[in-house]
Amino acid sequence: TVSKGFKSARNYLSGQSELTEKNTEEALREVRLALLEADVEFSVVKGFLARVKEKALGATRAVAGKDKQGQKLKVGPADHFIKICYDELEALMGPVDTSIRLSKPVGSIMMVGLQGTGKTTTTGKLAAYLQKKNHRPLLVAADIYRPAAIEQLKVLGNQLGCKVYTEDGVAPPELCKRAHQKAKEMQCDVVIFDTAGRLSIDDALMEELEAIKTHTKPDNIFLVADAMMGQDAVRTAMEFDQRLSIDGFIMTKLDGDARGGAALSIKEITGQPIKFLGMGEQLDKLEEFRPDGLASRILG
Amino acid sequence: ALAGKTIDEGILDELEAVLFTSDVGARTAERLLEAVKSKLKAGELSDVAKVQAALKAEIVDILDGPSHGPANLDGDGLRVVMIVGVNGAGKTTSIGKLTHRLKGQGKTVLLGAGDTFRAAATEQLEIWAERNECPIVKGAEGADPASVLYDAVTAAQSQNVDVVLCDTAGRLHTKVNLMEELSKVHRVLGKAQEGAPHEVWLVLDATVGQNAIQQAKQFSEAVPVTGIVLTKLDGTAKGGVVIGLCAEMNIPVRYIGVGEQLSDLRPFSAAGFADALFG
Ligand SMILES: Nc1nc2c(ncn2[C@@H]2O[C@H](COP(=O)(O)OP(=O)(O)OP(=O)(O)O)[C@@H](O)[C@H]2O)c(=O)[nH]1
Ligand SMILES: Nc1nc2c(ncn2[C@@H]2O[C@H](COP(=O)(O)OP(=O)(O)OP(=O)(O)O)[C@@H](O)[C@H]2O)c(=O)[nH]1
Ligand SMILES: [Mg+2]
Ligand SMILES: [Mg+2]
Repeated sequence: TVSKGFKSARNYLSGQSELTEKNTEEALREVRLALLEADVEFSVVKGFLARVKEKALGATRAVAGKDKQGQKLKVGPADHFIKICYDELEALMGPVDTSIRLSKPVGSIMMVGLQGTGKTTTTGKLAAYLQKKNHRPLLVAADIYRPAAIEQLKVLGNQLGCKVYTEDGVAPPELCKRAHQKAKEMQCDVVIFDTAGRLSIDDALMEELEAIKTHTKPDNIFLVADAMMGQDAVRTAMEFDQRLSIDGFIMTKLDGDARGGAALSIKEITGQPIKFLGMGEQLDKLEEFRPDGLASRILG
Repeated sequence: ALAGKTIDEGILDELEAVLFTSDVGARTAERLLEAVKSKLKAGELSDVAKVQAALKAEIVDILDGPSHGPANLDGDGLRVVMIVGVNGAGKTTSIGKLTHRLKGQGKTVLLGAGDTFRAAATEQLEIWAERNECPIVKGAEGADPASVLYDAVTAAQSQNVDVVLCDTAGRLHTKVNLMEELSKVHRVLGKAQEGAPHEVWLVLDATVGQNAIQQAKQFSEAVPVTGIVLTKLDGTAKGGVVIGLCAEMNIPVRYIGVGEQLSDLRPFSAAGFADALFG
């Protein structure tokens, strides 16, 4: 388990008097195992370890404070090393930016991602979140493929007393454009486009997303990613980001016990902020992102 | 890409990278590479192609390991299959595809809409029933899943159907009450039909990382998981975690999902899977 890896690193170092090239390498081996088991992507792990090593060996002796005689107290190498790992991870996760940019009179959010990650449910959650901030969201049923996808969004809209825009026989780019144009007369000030799940390597469907973007110029494009995702996080995030320029991402299903290393990978690749965390199936289970929770989860 | 190179430390590192990025996981990757290293030491592998072949052979060995024979869907009498898994894995869609496959084999199929919780879950399965022109038994929203699936089995008995496919709501394996609900459904199916469910298949998303191991363990504690359906292999994820899963839990992969349409389901081939890992 992850905590086992970090415990081993700490145990190994607690017998040492200071951090050296040799014992740092050994501790890093344990951390590498821990991060891989936490689903952090292979090349992201490499980069992380290189930076930790640099800080571990480059840092002057860490100082914990002064003792009664005013003498500086030195932090032990084990605690120092763990702290560097934790700080580096937190730094990678941040800076925190949970803002949603909304133009006037109608702001827009486009939800994208692989199949089954939680886009439709999160669309409902974002609508609930925005309603609490006195916005009037319009949910746009832009998934015209999945059986009963439109029905699913209508049910969520009903639960929230929120309007749902849908139109038969209209392709998603045109549908989203019309929804955006009609939002004001429908007394709504934010449109949220729920798109169909798709593979990042599906050219036709990725071009559909590009077309929706061209037609609607959304204020926010959020990548919705499953917290239990493995190594594929980097490939997927890279493709979505290169095609669409992701503004931020949302990690879902964090109410499970997945380590969530994919979050680190996606952040590293896109450089964009983690906006929200999905913490359950109900529409009130959306939290604004905070780095400390996710960092300690990945480190165990 | 590796063909024609001489064997050196770099080759093992390259193979390790392939394993890691395919979600094989550190421990299983180590076990696989150790087996190859010992063959190397014994001088059994003369070039890179042989090293890669040896690695594939180890993988096939593990995946073909589960000593279960074919799935228990043939023979006399009604067969009941319970489909379980975490949220969004592809359960409902896989049931739609499996129905198509079973009908192609001359079987009659009935669907049990056991997800009475999620928005439009029943409507979604209804569309798959329509596409397959097969009967479906559903309940009111919020109805007890066990009673809906009990009704599905009794309907199948009276209609002389060959196979009942029971859909259940997605659930995270960490939710104790939801896992208990699953155990209850399992018990109730056994009451509806002797020996039911004959198969309990865990649907796993190929994009999931090491958490798949936890999923398999926890679901197996709630219900006797007898097989895995590995979905979304048409994407870039390799699903390598099933290797360690098979090694540890002895559960066979029965089918793979390779798309969102009716015919996008294939029987699992260990050799095909090992090839795709290095493809
Ligand atoms: N436990 C948990 N389940 C979630 C969360 N978010 C979504 N889900 C569930 O995940 C499953 C998939 O959610 P959807 O909203 O249908 O996913 P989607 O991305 O719209 O799926 P496609 O449109 O098919 O790509 C459903 O069972 C949801 O209830 C979460 O944060 N926690
Ligand atoms: N590309 C691809 N998509 C798949 C595959 N199997 C399922 N999907 C898609 O994954 C998404 C989720 O599928 P569902 O069948 O709703 O998953 P589920 O497990 O029933 O979800 P819940 O009931 O909400 O837990 C849908 O968009 C499906 O079309 C597959 O093999 N390949
Ligand atoms: Mg959806
Ligand atoms: Mg389902």
